[in-house]
Amino acid sequence: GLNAQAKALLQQYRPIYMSKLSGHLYALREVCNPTREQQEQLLESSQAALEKAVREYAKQMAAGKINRGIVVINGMAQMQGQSEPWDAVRNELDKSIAEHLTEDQLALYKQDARDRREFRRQAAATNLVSAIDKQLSLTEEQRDAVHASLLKSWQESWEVAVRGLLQSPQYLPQLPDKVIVPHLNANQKSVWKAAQR
Amino acid sequence: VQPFEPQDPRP
Repeated sequence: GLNAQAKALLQQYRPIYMSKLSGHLYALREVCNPTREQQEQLLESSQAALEKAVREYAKQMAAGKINRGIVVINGMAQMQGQSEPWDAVRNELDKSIAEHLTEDQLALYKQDARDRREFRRQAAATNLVSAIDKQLSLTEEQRDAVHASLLKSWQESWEVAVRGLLQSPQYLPQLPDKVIVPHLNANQKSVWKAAQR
Repeated sequence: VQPFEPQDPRP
């Protein structure tokens, strides 16, 4: 039983997540060359999880329970990130992959996931260094040192920080001082501290 | 992205 607003939200969100899921399944087909039957199993279970999660999300949103990144479930506030439909789809897909792929296919899949993560990390670190460089005019040595320092203490959430670069050319991401400051000179330190406030 | 459709694997 969804009300009209929840139905409209479902219509709006379903194709977005379906398209994301399709992208993952195409990639998986390239990497693991699954049989038709395996593809059917993965599609079926992940699509069912998607439908369930998006319905729930639309329902909560229509009920006004999703606000400023916080969802209220049974009176308990939870971070929106944990209940976003995609997390549920991802979990089901991972489960289904572990269940239906052969060991060899699974090894290929895991290696590909590692490669992608590493590529994303490198690219995000490069973009963060570039943003810091625009504000602080780093030397080449400093750029290399900050890049290495970022990768050494990398946090997944910093990938999201890169999005800020699209919003504003003056953007400086919030990053821990201990990762950046040891590599700056006195002038750069004061600009950095001012920007982090 | 076109919806994913299962197909026969490459030979």
